[in-house]
Amino acid sequence: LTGPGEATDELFEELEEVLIASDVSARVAAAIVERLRAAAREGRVRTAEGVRETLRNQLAEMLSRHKAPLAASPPAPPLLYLVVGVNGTGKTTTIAKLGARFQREGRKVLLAAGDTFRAAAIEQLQVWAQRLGAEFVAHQSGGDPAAVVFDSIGAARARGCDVVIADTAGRLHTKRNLMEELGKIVRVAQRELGRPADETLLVVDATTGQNALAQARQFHEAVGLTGVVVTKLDGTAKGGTVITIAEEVGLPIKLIGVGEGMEDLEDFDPAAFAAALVP
Amino acid sequence: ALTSKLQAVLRGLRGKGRLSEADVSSACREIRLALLEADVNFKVVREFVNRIREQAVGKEVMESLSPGQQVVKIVRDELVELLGGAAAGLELEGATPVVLVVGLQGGGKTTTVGKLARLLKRDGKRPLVVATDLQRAAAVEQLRQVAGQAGVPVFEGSADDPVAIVQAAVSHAASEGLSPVIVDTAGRTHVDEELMGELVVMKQKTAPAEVLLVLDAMTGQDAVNVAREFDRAVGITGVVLTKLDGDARGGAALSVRAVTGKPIKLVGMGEKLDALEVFHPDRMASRILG
Ligand SMILES: Nc1nc2c(ncn2[C@@H]2O[C@H](COP(=O)(O)OP(=O)(O)OP(=O)(O)O)[C@@H](O)[C@H]2O)c(=O)[nH]1
Ligand SMILES: Nc1nc2c(ncn2[C@@H]2O[C@H](COP(=O)(O)OP(=O)(O)OP(=O)(O)O)[C@@H](O)[C@H]2O)c(=O)[nH]1
Ligand SMILES: [Mg+2]
Ligand SMILES: [Mg+2]
Repeated sequence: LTGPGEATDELFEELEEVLIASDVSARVAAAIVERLRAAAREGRVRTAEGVRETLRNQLAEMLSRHKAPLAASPPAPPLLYLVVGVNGTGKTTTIAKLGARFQREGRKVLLAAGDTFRAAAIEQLQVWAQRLGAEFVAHQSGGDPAAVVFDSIGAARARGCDVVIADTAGRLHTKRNLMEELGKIVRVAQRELGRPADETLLVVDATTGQNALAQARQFHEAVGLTGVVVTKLDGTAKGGTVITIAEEVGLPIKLIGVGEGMEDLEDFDPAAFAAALVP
Repeated sequence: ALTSKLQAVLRGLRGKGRLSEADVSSACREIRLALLEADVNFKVVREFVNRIREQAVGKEVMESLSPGQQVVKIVRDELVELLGGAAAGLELEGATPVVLVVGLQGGGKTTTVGKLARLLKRDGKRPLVVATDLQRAAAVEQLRQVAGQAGVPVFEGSADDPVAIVQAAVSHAASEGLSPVIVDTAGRTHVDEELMGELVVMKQKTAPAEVLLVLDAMTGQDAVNVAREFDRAVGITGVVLTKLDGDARGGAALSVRAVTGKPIKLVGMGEKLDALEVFHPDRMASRILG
């Protein structure tokens, strides 16, 4: 006999659906809920609210396990952030938001137009640079993106910039030649900087389903990521794939995008994220 | 793949009697996992699996196909039927038909407008593309360049209201003998009341022949919410599924179809303007099943 506040079978099924509906993979959702069922069987948690609270803590713990702050103090200037990811996820906009954040901290920012492929990609970043009053480096459309990043590091040193944020073209991880091009950009940047980029951030769209895991795995394998940014969390998608990414690829989730304006960037907060997933 | 998982689960049944409820239940577990992994919405999966269960229980186990293959065939046939039998074309009747291209941020609308214009031009039409995204940085410039690549004219209004721009574009098209009028709109989330309201007004004032929802093939569980809300607000006439040149399984296609009943008309298969194809339900079914 169970009362309304008790941990019933329906509750565990409901919570598994909540996770799946948030794009946590079916496999990871089942494993998480199985641990909750075990905790209930062993009497470690007894009420429905207790189960929900345990789940939230479990999710927050999984997301905090690989937590790492954004690189902020390079051994020598400039700080270099590379921003990568598949098409349309919000890379260019995230770069503008990061630029605004650094400027609020009193740093001198340089934006590098490393997307030399897509129509009006350079113009798009240039508009943002103008809005921010930030330094801007670009070559001709169709030019070599590695050369743009190379030049941007030199320009930052010459102009006394504290941070360079380099944009790259959106690319599907399944396109081998494009992933090799990205590898070259990363190597050229490292050689010129004298150390790996201080951050190589993968931008993932919160509306993306299970493919986000393949994106994280393959971009990480190709160029070595230091963190993940999840964008478009101001929609209804919950971005649960980051739980799978944290669990299976071990990458820190560093930032979230919550809108299209330059202020709409927040630090990733595991507890808040877990609470939004399991109200 | 699903076939081998089902073979394992239904081993030892070949040529023996009928598929029992127990056999079908274990098969349904595998089918559910495969569809969820493919990003089909969990509620759509539940209804789909129940339909499969009804069709499969009591089915005579054949000699020619293994039980696993038999169940996969039931699933595949059901998927193909749900994804929409015959290819649905674009309805471009009337003097100056308007095609509104709408959807979430970053789904591929501007690129798709260019692809569509190029395709229609090859079909002998004289399309006009219209820039109404006044919000995104360099959005108009992007459409300008895309139109140039497609070899079609682009209309950039002087008004600061997207609806007024479309109305002006339609008069311009009518007087210049340009048709159809393909409207690129700003990306918006389905829960943004103001922007969804703007789309409702645009539909009312321009009476479009087509309202195409551009949806990224890698969209996950949220696809049902997006499709339902856009359809409820403006009534979509079809879907363009983009970025199908990646390895996303594309279960969003089934979700959208189940929730709106609207056809998937075209698929985006790359970044270049020639990468737009007709939707093939059978290929999509194979892809979703993995
Ligand atoms: N609602 C919302 N929209 C966003 C967010 N981040 C970016 N966008 C929008 O998503 C669309 C795509 O953003 P971009 O910055 O151009 O994306 P991208 O990854 O650089 O795209 P490509 O360079 O073409 O691969 C734009 O309309 C942005 O305004 C976010 O956090 N929330
Ligand atoms: N690989 C691939 N990329 C695509 C496809 N369609 C569009 N893209 C890319 O996706 C990104 C976003 O495309 P856009 O056309 O700017 O998307 P949008 O919906 O207009 O974006 P907003 O106006 O910001 O909402 C760009 O990098 C495009 O090149 C496709 O079918 N395949
Ligand atoms: Mg970009
Ligand atoms: Mg656009």
